Amino acid sequence: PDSPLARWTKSLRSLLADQDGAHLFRTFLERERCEDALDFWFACNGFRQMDLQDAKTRRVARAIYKRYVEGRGVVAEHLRAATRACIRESVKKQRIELRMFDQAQTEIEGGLEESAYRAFLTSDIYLDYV
Amino acid sequence: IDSEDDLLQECISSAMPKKK
Repeated sequence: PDSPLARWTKSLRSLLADQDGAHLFRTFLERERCEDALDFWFACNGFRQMDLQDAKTRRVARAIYKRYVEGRGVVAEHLRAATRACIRESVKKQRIELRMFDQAQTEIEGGLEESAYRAFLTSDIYLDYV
Repeated sequence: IDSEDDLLQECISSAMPKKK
């Protein structure tokens, strides 16, 4: 009952907490060309663990913004305009906070949960593994 | 000095689940 597979079907979060689960889900997303959504989700988690005193943190915030928020990728497409604007302001004004991507992460997580996660659980990638 | 891409990759990897 507490096998990894049982956990994967419990929730998106429990799937992502498992190394094999996260890896398999990313393979599925690659096929759908939306693996950026997952990378962004992990980047937000990693960013929250950083140290504001570290000069690296500011550069990572800018890198996340440039890679996922500012362009026309799958993440930017799924974020609310207000959320993107808010992050843009923070980066431009160098108001870096560890929770500055939280809202965006919530929006992306919601999108993953509603579509990709459900599709994953009925995909051949998942079924073959099972 | 690390490129921003490297820093981003490092940030993503740090949050990935580790083998139990």
